Parts: sequence; structure tokens; C-alpha cells
Amino acid sequence: TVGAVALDRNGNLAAGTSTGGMTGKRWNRIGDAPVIGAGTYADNRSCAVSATGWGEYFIRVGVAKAICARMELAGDSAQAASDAVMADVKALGGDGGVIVVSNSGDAIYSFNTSGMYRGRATSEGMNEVAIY
Amino acid sequence: GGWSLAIHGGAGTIARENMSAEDDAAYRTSLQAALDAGAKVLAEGGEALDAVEAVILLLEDDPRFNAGRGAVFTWEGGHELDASIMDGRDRDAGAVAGVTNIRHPILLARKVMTDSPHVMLAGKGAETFAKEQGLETVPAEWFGTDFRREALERMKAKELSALDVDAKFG
Repeated sequence: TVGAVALDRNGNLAAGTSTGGMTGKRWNRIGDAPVIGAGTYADNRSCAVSATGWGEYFIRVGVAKAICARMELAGDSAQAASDAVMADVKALGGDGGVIVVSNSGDAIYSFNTSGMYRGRATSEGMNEVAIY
Repeated sequence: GGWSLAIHGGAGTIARENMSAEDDAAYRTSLQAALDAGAKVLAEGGEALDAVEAVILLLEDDPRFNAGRGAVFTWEGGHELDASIMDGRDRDAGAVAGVTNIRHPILLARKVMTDSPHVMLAGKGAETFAKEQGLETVPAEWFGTDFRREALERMKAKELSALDVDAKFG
């Protein structure tokens, strides 16, 4: 799975995700990537989210929408909202991670796997990629 | 205003202890190229949607990642690709599921968002829509890599049920 989330200079957010699914999948299994609200979500009132991981759990938790909702309705930070929702995924037995950009420009990761290929950059000068 | 960008290339399929220095460098180079492509769009005043698209186009063509070229194999030995995109301005969204011959599923997802009244299209119908929209198609061989094929063969050799397969070999 690959994904990207962005905030542009006009304050607009967007999210995208693309995937080949899982090795050896059958029965036209569809993971979380194309399910809006699970693997992908963007709302200028809160944040943009793209996920990777065990899709069925992300669908059950509604990961991407849940993160945005916690930020909008409970006032959570992007990191706090993401960590809470990923903990929910883990509690059910799922694994994976999310990238999130908030409407205030925070660019964060949250994941419960040992590795997640990721990167982030901002107009403030941040520019980094990481694997583990 | 300022801009921000975050990207991911999946949760990783190579354990840290098994990743060579060359592999590590290659993954970081690919991620940096994708990050730079999106950052360039944003730094020049472009739209968030275009930055997201710029990142994913590169990663879909990069055989190191499980999307587009380099996608994992299904049980039957094919490829079924999914993608989605969403615009935070108005919560417009587009998604495709289970397409098999579209070089860039993210472009098709965006077309669903911008040029159809729907949010998600799947399978043959999505491919028909892609053809009508003039999107690039490729033969199945485009997506396959030895690394992914061997992963399927290793999995089948273990004679696991498909449920075990999905659970353990994502």
C-alpha cells in the first residue's frame, strides 16, 4: 500500500491511497484502501488520513474518519487522535499505521508495526524519510 | 500559508534484520523521490490533491511498493488493485476496487471523483469507465515482479487456508 496526505498553501487538505491488497487474496477481497472513512479520509475541518495495514480492522474501526472526528469534535491533536485510534485497532488484533496532516499543518505518523515506510516535508523545512 | 505533506509506502515486507544496506538505501531513495515530487507541487502553490497524486503516481510505478507495478499476487496469480482519493474542501471522494489493467489506479479514483456521480466503482465496470475516460491500460505482466511471485509461491507451499493467508501474509 502507498499513500499521501497534504495541506496546501490555501489551507485545503487531500488524501489518497493505492494498494495491491494482500498476497494470495481470494474472493475479490477488498481491503480498506478504497473504503472512504477506513483507509482514506480528508476534511478541511480537521485533517487528512491515509492508512496501511490489515484492512478488515481498519474498516471495522473506521480508522480514517475516527481520527478526523476525534480532532474535530473532541479537540484532540493529530498525534493523540491517531494514537488512540491505532490503539483501538491493536486492541482488536489488527496492525498497521496511518499518516496524518492536520489543518494546522502538523504532519504525523502513528503505527503499531515494526516497520512503516514513510516520509514527511513541510514549508517550515522538515524533510525526512524513514523505514523503521 | 504554509504547506505540509506526509507519505507512506506501506508497512514493509522485509524484516529489518533481513534488509541489506543496498535495500535500505533503495527504499529511502524511492521515498525521497516521491516526497520531493509532492513537496514541489505544494511549494509552488499547487493544490493538495495534485500533490497527493504526484506522490502516488511515482510509488505506483515503483516495483518496491505494493501498488501498481510491484503489486502482490492474488491466489489465482493475478493482480487486483484498489485506490481512493478525497478532497477535504467539500469531502468529494472517488475510489476504485479490484481493477486489473489500469496502470495508475489513483488516476482512475480521481476520475470517479471528478467525472462520475459515484464514489466507488469496482471490477469490470470500473475498467470500462477507465476506458471511456482514456486512462492508460497495461497488460498483467506490467504489475508482476519475481519478489512478489516468490512470496505467493512460498505462501502456497505452506498449504494454508485462504483465511490464514490473508491474516498472515499481508
